[in-house]
Amino acid sequence: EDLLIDGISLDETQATVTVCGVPDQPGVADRVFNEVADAGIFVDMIVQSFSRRDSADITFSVPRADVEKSVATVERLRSTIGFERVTHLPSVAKLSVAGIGLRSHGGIAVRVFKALADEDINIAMINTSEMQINVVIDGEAGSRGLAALQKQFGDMRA
Amino acid sequence: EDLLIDGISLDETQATVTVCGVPDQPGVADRVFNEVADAGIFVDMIVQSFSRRDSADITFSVPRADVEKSVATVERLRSTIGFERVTHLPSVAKLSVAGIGLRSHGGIAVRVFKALADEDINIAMINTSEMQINVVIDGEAGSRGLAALQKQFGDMRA
Ligand SMILES: C[C@@H](O)[C@H](N)C(=O)O
Ligand SMILES: C[C@@H](O)[C@H](N)C(=O)O
Repeated sequence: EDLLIDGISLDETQATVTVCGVPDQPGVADRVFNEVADAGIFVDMIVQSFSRRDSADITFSVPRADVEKSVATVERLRSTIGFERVTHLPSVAKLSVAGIGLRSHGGIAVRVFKALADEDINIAMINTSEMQINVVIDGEAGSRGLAALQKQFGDMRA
Repeated sequence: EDLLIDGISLDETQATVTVCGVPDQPGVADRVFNEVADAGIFVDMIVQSFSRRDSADITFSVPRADVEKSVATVERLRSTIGFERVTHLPSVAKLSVAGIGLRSHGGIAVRVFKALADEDINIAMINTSEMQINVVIDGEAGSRGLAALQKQFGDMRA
């Protein structure tokens, strides 16, 4: 079948920061990420799933060494943009499945969720598009999660 | 500089569905997306940014023609997994910036947010990784958003 997986990888170098309850108005994402970029912090993933009653939560991932600085950087914006609070996960594991022909990747994503669920691993963050499926789980669960995915997709390696 | 953009694209075929307040426990994502897949619905993006007090919001995108069916499919799970509610946006525009060397894509994402903010376009959903930056905006704002991005990145086309 024309569904091939380029690779399954585990990234154990990151942390996540979530800005909860930012106003859901034009210019907010611009402001937050300009501030973080100006602080010299490298951002990998940015995820905003939804807004509730005019406010939204935005989560982004950074190298673990930069998590405190990231939280402090966002806190500086409290009076200008206003938000409920900033929370963070100092240590996460990011599992990525990248592939050729992931156009029907919906089928792949379901298998990723199933493999992790079968290991009783909780999914903290999901970020999928046609090129890559990313899930973030607890920092301690990385190798177990990777093994679960390798077992699930053993038949499909390119 | 080694930052090149493969392409900037506009997808005006999708809708989004958000399941709000699902229990943040292993197996929930597996359950939801198995149900949606069994209903024969093609899912493009899946985004979960954060969980608050043991519950999470998961947003996914589907072809516009399948949005009602998607909502009904998720509703069927109400008694088994439990969630607050299901909401949807029947018509969204997805803007994607894909590139070579997006490793330092943080800089690209900020420019995407700025370009849209300057047009007073609100960002409903964000989904970025090292291969692709996706933002979802109102279904009506697609061409205006695309034009803003093409102007912003005019200098960087591969
Ligand atoms: C929440 C944030 O994404 C906001 N909607 C913006 O456009 O910047
Ligand atoms: C919310 C959902 O992602 C849940 N945490 C799961 O692991 O399935």
